[in-house]
Amino acid sequence: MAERFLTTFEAVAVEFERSFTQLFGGGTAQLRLVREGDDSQEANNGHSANGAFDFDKRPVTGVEIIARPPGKRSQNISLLSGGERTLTAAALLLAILRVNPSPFCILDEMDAALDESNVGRFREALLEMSERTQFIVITHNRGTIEAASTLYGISMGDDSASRVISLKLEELVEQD
Amino acid sequence: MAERFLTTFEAVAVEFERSFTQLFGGGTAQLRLVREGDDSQEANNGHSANGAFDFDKRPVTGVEIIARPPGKRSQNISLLSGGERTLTAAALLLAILRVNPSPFCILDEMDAALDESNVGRFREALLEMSERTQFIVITHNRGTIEAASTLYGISMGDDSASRVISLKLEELVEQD
Amino acid sequence: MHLKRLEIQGFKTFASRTVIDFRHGVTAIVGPNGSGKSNISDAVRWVMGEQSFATLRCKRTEELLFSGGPRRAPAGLAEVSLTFDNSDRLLPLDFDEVTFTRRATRAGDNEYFINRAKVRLRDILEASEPLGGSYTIINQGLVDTALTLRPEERRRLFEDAA
Amino acid sequence: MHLKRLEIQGFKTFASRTVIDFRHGVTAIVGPNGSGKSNISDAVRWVMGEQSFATLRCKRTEELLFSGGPRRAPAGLAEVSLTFDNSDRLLPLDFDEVTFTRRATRAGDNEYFINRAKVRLRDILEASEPLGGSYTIINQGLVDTALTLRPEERRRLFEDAA
Ligand SMILES: Nc1ncnc2c1ncn2[C@@H]1O[C@H](COP(=O)(O)OP(=O)(O)OP(=O)(O)O)[C@@H](O)[C@H]1O
Ligand SMILES: Nc1ncnc2c1ncn2[C@@H]1O[C@H](COP(=O)(O)OP(=O)(O)OP(=O)(O)O)[C@@H](O)[C@H]1O
Ligand SMILES: [Mg+2]
Ligand SMILES: [Mg+2]
Repeated sequence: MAERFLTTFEAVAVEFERSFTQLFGGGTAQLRLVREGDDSQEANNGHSANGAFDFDKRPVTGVEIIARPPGKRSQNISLLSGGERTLTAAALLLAILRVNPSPFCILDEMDAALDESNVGRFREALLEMSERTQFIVITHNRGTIEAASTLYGISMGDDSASRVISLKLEELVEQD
Repeated sequence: MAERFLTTFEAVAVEFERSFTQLFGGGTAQLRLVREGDDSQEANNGHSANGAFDFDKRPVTGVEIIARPPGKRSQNISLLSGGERTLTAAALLLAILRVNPSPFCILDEMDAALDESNVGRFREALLEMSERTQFIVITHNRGTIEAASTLYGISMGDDSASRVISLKLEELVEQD
Repeated sequence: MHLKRLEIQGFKTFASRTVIDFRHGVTAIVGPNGSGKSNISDAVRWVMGEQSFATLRCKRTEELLFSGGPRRAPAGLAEVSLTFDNSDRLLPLDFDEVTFTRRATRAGDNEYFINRAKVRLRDILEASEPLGGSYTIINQGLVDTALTLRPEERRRLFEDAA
Repeated sequence: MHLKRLEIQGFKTFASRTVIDFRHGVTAIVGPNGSGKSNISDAVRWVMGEQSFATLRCKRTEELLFSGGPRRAPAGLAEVSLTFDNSDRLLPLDFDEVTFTRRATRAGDNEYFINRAKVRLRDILEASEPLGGSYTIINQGLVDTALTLRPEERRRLFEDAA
């Protein structure tokens, strides 16, 4: 039980570093275990108090995130911007999905805070993962929509009920 | 003290109904006082338990929001969509500003959840109020940017420091 | 293992029977504010056995049934069905195709079905376990929940994934 | 009464002295993720006397000073000044122009000034009261806070506005 957690954690930690750098187009990040008796890394701005990883037998109390966007110094994750927080959370999600691919994943306006270039990298990461995981994205963002091979338009009828129509990508572009 | 609260409340309640209908392009909404001994309206899906407003001498414990977007039946505000919640909150803010105009107001990505037509109505409401209140809007949204008479572009330099440049509206359009 | 289709009737704004087919690759759902996009995500959570009303943005079962409007009567029943291709037997059920169904009345009675056979909620929860944990549906506005959690709470995400 | 300009130096990502002029009408601030837009809003809150680190997205004063980067040294001092046209005497100070200034060192010492005269925090809070309550700065991601509050908590918004 604790064994499986540690194995999963190590696998996700490796994928997290890779996903983060992919989504940010640079920078670095790590996941770190917090053990009984540690000061929280998140409170210490990412300065490690741990020694060798493998020999620490104290019980694990939590998981910390250290994130350093490109060109910036490592800081408390609370200082990250809205878009940076979204990308960091996305990196964690993609890392978990790479280790343990769920058949499907629904993202409801996950891209809301992303600027154009980050939407582009987010879209590329989804496409790369979409072999093994069916992504269903609810979005208002044209950049994200470009990743879609299936597109549904929802509208509210006069009878207060939702209607669904299947759209072609070219149609949506024309409407604007 | 309680007097001033009630006078302010009544004035804001009137403006709230007007702002809501303006932002949603229809529908209705009210603010209601919750008094000691009342069931919460919000729990009762907007069915009023109160009788005559003016003669109720019980102490006020809170303020409730009843919101009915166009074409829909009055429901618990928790069922509202992301964009509908944003517009309802915006209606409340504009109502307070109409009663008690602050010289300035900073909105940080308030439009993030709004679709194109709602952004348009939001922009019109800001413009209407911008005589008395200087709005500073942080936004990624082109529809909102159209309301601006002053435009600043922020960027991150290689030295990890922010830079500000003054932009012309036509410049921003060209960049895309 | 892949998702095939979702059928919704009487649930939130989906008064009429609605069928959404899912294909390989990314599916995008677009539309104006309040049109019903997040309600689709709620329907999937609900049919997979979600018990938290707060997560479904309401307070009781009654609020999940189409409440009617000026031009349409309320629904007496809400029903959602989610169908999977199970040829690889990822789900521990001996069927090539598996459909989970959940039905509820205005009074609050819930019924559950797997391939039209009546089952209990726990059967749905057990059968759907291989489909992944809490992180497979990310609600609107809760994108960065993982970052706001305390380190101790965050470890539960990993236990889910393990 | 209107806002004239904001000057930021050494605060969060604004390592260099930055001047932002405000004119009548709507001012829009745009830029990529992480460029510093919300930091501008934090600077305004901070100079107006904000005491909650959580609201400023950090844990101590040290985190508000430019922390440096691979190509630039950290700042030893953070200073923000906010200047108003006070010809209508909305602010209870006998000046046509009023500037609030706040300064902090890495050690956490804060100093406050009104038109370059050293004052206490409470003087800033008292002088800025006519500028409006907590609702004049809406933080990113907290748009619908008013709706998530309980009715009892929401009444405080009205008391602020009264
Ligand atoms: N039981 C119900 N009966 C009728 N309408 C309902 C019911 N439950 C929710 N609604 C309505 O559904 C709407 C919200 O739908 P939903 O959250 O899916 O919108 P959305 O398309 O995601 O919009 P947004 O882009 O703003 O997030 C609200 O207007 C709400 O009143
Ligand atoms: N004291 C500091 N020193 C250096 N950098 C800092 C400091 N405090 C915050 N930052 C950096 O500021 C950035 C966040 O800036 P801000 O929140 O203003 O971005 P933003 O432009 O609003 O972006 P978004 O569009 O994503 O909301 C983060 O990358 C953070 O690391
Ligand atoms: Mg939604
Ligand atoms: Mg921001």
